[in-house]
Amino acid sequence: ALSEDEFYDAVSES
Amino acid sequence: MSKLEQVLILDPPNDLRFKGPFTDVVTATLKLKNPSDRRVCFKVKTTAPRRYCVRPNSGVIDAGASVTISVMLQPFDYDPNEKSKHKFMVQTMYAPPTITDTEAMWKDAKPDELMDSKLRCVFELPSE
Repeated sequence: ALSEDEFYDAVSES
Repeated sequence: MSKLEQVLILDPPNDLRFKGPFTDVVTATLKLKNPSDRRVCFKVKTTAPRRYCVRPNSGVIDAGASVTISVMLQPFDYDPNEKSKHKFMVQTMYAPPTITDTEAMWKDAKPDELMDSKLRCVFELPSE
């Protein structure tokens, strides 16, 4: 399910 | 556990589509609209932080205002056997009267103050 994923802060610089 | 419903309106609501070939940066835009009469803070999270560049990746949306976010997929070697499992999450909370430290604000937020929406990434090849 979607809720099992680990999310990290998105970065604004590549 | 009771959970607040996402106050922002996301466009697109469920999928972020990226069109290949992925030899160059591919940008998808995500619009966040705040239909409420309160300011809303947002933060973008992803399961694949090294693959995307997100601008802005956080901020505050005034009552009734909208923000357009650019999600830039970095170039990579596309493997047709590997369908993307990347996901994004837009986390939001109503803005406190004054924001002095954004990081502390998110850290101190109680789970029942947070709202989130999840989006799935879809990779499209021109030949498909």
